[in-house]
Amino acid sequence: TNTNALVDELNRVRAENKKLSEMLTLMCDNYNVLRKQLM
Amino acid sequence: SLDPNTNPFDLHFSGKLPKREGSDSSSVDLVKDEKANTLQEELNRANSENKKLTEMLARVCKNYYALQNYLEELQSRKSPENDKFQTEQLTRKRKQDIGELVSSSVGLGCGTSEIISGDNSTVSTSYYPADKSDSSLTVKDGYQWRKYGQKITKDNPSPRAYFRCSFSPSCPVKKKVQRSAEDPSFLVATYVGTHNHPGPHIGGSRTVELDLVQGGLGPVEEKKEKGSVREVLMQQMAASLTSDPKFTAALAVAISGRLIDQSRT
Repeated sequence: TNTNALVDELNRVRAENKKLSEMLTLMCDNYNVLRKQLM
Repeated sequence: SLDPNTNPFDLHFSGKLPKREGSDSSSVDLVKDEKANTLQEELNRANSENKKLTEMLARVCKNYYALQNYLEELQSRKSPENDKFQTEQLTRKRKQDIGELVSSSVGLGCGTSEIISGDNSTVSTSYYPADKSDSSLTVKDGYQWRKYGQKITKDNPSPRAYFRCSFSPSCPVKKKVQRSAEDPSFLVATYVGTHNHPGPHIGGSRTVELDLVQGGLGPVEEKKEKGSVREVLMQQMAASLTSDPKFTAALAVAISGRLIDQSRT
């Protein structure tokens, strides 16, 4: 049971990390677009 | 009980030993414990990565909005139309009879509205009851907004906050929020334009701009809040690739962590 709970939690955190990475990519892209506009 | 006749090189010696009761179950437990430990370590690692990513994202968001504010300021200086609009709004606001407007609805989360149709866009003004001590200039009107500026001028010392719809640039709506000069217990929100996406869900959604502008993202535990922030951010992002060594390096670290993580599983 403990192992199953750990696996579930791990999957949840990994999925969250994946989303965060994607968002970070997009945010960086957007940031760079703004920077280019200013240059 | 040592037996001098025991051959230590006998490969089958272990098989001759008396079997202990429950040895199978204890070995299974041992394997389970090891697996649990491995999982726990992996979970700790993922959590730490999650924390780093969250911090990094908050930092990028903060930089992004700072830059955006700066850019908006530059653009507003260059745009005489914007100045004209602001002057018109100030004149208009002074003429309004606030008592009449407030008496019709002083509900929680609902603003009283007045709509003026212009040549190109619709201008509406809404009043929201707000605590005098609240200096956030945030009104809950159901839509999600991005704050792009705040200013105080000599002729109008009350701070004004400028927002645009989170669906910008596809949605052109902008709003200005300021405490009412006539009655400081109300915030006045002036909206320009009409939303071109589904309507507000009053009380159901939350404004996001303060999380990003002021405090970064909330703690990891606040899953619901983070979820909504993410959704908005995902909607806001435009897909375009540019190069910036500082951020790409940070990103590479984050993504390589993910790749290593995936390759392990």
